[in-house]
Amino acid sequence: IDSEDDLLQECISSAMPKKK
Amino acid sequence: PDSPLARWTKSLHSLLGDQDGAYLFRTFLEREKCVDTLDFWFACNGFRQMDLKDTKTLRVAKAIYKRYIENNSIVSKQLKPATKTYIRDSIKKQQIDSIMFDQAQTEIQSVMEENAYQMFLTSDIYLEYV
Repeated sequence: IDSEDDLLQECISSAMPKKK
Repeated sequence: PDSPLARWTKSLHSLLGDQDGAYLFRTFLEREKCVDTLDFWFACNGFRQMDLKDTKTLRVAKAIYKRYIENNSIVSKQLKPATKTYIRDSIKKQQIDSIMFDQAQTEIQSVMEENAYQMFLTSDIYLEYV
């Protein structure tokens, strides 16, 4: 099970803009 | 087409939609000790895209609440009490909704637009990049 911090980081990263 | 820099000055939204812009703004906020406001903003966007049927989603909602809202952090200080109460109650009742952080995100975004974003556009980090 992922830790809360990992889940939060994953959530933030998923919304960050990616290189085009 | 607009250059990235022209887009950055157009709006906070265009700045945050550009990878280099978002990272440079993040560096600036780290220096200003308010990077949590930006991370919260992105967390709200990420949360909105999560599947409500996934049990992970409730855990992420709780993690966002714990990290940014229930304490006396910079994000919490910039939110209206009613907004915080609404989120706290939703989590307590486990009534998770994709838009449950939208109001909070809007409030944080307004503060960023009025303060940090304006400061960023005149900061040496930005000017050196330009």
